[in-house]
Amino acid sequence: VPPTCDWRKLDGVISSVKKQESCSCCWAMAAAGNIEALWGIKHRQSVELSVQELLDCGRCGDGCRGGFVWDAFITVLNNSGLASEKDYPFQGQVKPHRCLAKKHKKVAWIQDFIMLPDNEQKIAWYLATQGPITVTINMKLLKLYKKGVIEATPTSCDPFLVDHSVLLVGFGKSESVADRRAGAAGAQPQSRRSIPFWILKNSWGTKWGEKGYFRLYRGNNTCGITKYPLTARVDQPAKKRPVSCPP
Amino acid sequence: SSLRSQDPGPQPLELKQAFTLFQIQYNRSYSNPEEYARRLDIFAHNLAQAQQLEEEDLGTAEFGVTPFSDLTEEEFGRLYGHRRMDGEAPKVGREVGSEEWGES
Repeated sequence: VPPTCDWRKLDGVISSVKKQESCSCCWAMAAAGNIEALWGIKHRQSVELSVQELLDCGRCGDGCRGGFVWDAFITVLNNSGLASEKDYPFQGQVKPHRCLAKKHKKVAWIQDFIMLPDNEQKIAWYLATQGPITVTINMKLLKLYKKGVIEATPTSCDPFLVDHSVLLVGFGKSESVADRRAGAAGAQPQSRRSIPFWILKNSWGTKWGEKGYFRLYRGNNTCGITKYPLTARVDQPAKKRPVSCPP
Repeated sequence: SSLRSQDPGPQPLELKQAFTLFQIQYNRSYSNPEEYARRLDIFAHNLAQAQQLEEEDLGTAEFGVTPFSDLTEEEFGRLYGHRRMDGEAPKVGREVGSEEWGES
């Protein structure tokens, strides 16, 4: 695993930060962002995909009332791909029974999707070698977040109560900073340390957080980041050697 | 900037000024004086909570006025969460027979 990784630095991989408005469609935006990024990496072709298609055509009905990333991937598989955001734009509301998937040309598609292990080292390796993935976290601390690395405890951010899906786009380590923990414990205030972090793309517009992104501490399952790490697979699965059963 | 500089906490006039700035920055207006007063109360509560979050955070995070500073916890969860309804996310078994996570 490399020490740092930031897919935003590669042109054509990470699309612009989206804004959900009053539609609870983080799950669809995270899934679309995942496919866009993988498509950009594997095919060297930048795409912006239709979140509205995921909302209108999902099997669960009103996608603006919430949903799950795996349902978005199932919709993409069922519809043999996704239209572009330009052709099938985001409306911020769902039109029941108005799936327009067949009217528009597909610009990206997936082979399948997988859930990664709940291990931050393995997630970092996959992120660095394959591309961005979706994660679902407890969003409690995001409401009033402005900038910096969030380092929470299971008490301040319950890792089992995850309720918001976002796109994991990178990781790194902060410059050495004054240790808040040392100050709080009454230890030496000049104590310094660097903080490993994840970089995540949110869907609340660019006026929120660090231009639409935020950073979470990496290494202690902060806010449940390892609970549902999901990603689509955009390339063909590697051919496997046939196996034979012993006679 | 960091809320730590606002100690001992915004005074009523400062609070109203901060709220006015928030309204301008995020283009917020309220339909009547009662609604304005309610949102101002929520804003004040959120400012205090931001200060507490920053004190409790172990990293370098700063908390303060955001586009959601006039929303209650309940409103925020309903508008921005991914849950289809109240209750927990479905229990999805992680281990379906194999540690080989390359397999679907």
